[in-house]
Amino acid sequence: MLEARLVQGSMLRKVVDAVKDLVSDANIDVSSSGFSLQAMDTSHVSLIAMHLRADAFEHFRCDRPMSMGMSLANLAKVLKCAGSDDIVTLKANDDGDTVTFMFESPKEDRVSDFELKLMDIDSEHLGIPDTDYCATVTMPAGEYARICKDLSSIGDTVVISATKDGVKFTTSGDVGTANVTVRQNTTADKKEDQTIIDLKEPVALTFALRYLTSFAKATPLATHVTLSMTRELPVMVEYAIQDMGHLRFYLAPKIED
Amino acid sequence: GKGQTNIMSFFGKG
Repeated sequence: MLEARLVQGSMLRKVVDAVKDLVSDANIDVSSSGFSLQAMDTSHVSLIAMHLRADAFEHFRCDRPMSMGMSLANLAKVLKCAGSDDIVTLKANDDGDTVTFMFESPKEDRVSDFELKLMDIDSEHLGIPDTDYCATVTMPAGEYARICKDLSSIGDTVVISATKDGVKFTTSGDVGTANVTVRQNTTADKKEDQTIIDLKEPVALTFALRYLTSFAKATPLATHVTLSMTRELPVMVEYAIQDMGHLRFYLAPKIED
Repeated sequence: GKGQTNIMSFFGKG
């Protein structure tokens, strides 16, 4: 039996809205540690790894680990029916082929429940090694989203170069070329405006902008985004889910022939 | 696309 009650139900909807355009169907794995979702996009260029800790839930009961295959588009439709302040409770039987979502308004004057059919999805689980990144950039999530949007209008590939002066995003296309440099800013009075760069050694990597832009759909989740890079490895784009967990995107680099 | 690597070449089957 699975029963999990999330007071900030809107976080679930923000996570699903952030990933549903990249991954259509996915297994949501539940265990005593919480909820996890790991899935590649259809072209196997990017990987999503989400974890929501059990202690994020006001009530969490998971008698035995289970894997719930779902269409993320259908899950998004169901979560759209929840009020932004609703408490969301998930329930599923161990051998069940459905999962029930219950939405309760804060005043408990409105309760609704939606039952979603589960699917059999055979997804291979990838091992993500812990990496000691050369460069880690924590910047305002809105700033990152704007850079992706602006540069996407100029080119479809971006070189992200992290040096001691800052992080430079460069693209070029038929229109011309564009450079955006983001510098360390630890003195901003509002914490959410700060940009922190931790550089062990300079690194420059090339990526397809369309994936980085898609990751920015997670912007409503957090005030900051963290980009972690090491030469010749996928970049990790991470959004914290408040203090409940994280949503991580990994994107394989492009290498010049 | 040109020079795009596959994520699976970095993350083995776990």
